[in-house]
Amino acid sequence: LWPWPQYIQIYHRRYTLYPNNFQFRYHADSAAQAGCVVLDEAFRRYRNLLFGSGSWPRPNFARRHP
Amino acid sequence: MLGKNVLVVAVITAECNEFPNLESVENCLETFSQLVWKSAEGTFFINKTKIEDFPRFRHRGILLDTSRHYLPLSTILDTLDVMAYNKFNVFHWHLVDDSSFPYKQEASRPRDTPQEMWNWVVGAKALSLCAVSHSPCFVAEKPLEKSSLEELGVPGLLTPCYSGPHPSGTFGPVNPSLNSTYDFMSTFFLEISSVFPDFYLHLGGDEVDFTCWRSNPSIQAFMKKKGFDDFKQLESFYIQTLLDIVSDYDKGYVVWQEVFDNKVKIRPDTIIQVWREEAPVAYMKEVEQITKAGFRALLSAPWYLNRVTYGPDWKDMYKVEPLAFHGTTEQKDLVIGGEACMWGEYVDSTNLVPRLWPRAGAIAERLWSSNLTTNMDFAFRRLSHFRCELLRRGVQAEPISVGYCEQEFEQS
Repeated sequence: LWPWPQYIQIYHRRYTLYPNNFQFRYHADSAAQAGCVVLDEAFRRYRNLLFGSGSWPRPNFARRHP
Repeated sequence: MLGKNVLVVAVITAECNEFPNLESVENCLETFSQLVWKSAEGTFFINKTKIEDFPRFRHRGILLDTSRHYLPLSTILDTLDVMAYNKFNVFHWHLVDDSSFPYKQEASRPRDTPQEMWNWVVGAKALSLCAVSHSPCFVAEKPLEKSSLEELGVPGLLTPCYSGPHPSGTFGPVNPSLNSTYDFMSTFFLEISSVFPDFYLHLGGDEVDFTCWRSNPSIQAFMKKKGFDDFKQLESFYIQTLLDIVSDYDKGYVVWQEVFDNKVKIRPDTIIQVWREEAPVAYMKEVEQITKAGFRALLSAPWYLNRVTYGPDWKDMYKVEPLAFHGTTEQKDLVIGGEACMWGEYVDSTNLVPRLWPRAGAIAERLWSSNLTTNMDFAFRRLSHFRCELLRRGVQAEPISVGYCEQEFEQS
């Protein structure tokens, strides 16, 4: 991470993210909800930054190479 | 292997339609994006992680000192993006002109509009960045500086310089002895206030050269009338009048350290930017004196990115500790942050990115992270990796040492 956070603890447990299914969502108690332009735009930007703007086939684990 | 398909976001204050300010806290999406990694097979992963994060300093800025006609708006907007990746939150555009202005002003005038400035301010807003300018180009040059104002149609604004008893044909700083000067400045700052929503305006304060004022008989007469025997008193009179005008528009101001050094009377909420490394005193001493007088300080002196040296010069900037001065806890609380500076009007869209990034990131971490985050090896590994991440995002960031990024092979 850059810049380094004030407090961070990283665990070994890891999760897979599937770009096709991944969503940003507002918490029900969030002061901002869908339609908040600044956040909606940020979600769009960061989806592209995370996964790129194309489509993503599900990875084929059977064919994975070392 | 479990999947995670949702990032749930909760914000405490909406601020959807407001301009950001220094109290705005954000950047969680950036942190999240940096936690996601990709395996060699192309699968995206994220490790379980707990983070509590907040900035150490509220004001984390980039000061870009450049001719506006060297940088298209798209380059400025791209810079804002990379600032957000580094958690900078203030873009301070120190608009200047190169020496060909106004003789080649047709090169800049088509883009020289409030609308373009507004596009920039709105672009910054979308990224939760504050936009600060103290030389809005659509009106004029810096208020104090000898400039092209005469040619731009503000007659009488600049002081005519004299050679002996006759005008020399050249002009000096703004003429502080005329009421019309302050009428103009009032209009000037009204327009600035209408375009720049930030509470603070940067007023400069370092540009006065007394030589021309000293040569002018009407300035000498004004000095006599006011009872001034030192041109610093005239400078103080001028700057104080400007500050009063700005205050009338409910704006606060950031000034260069000279205003403090010259003992100009300023409002208690003034922010003083320390930009001189050694004079009149070492910059840390200056910060000590400013905070001792009860003013807030902004540090720039040790962070000149325009100085490019051989080798890993980011390390010196990374090592700077902004609170390493003698002072009380209250004094240290008055240091609100700093700005990385890219001085030099010659920076253009061909060299801005590699000069800025990732070296500016060293300053970003110093201003964001805990004072205990100082390990150079740890920083080097992360900054090298972050440079690769910037490349992946399309930013042509310079290497900080020998080595390579996978992204460079992918691109070739």
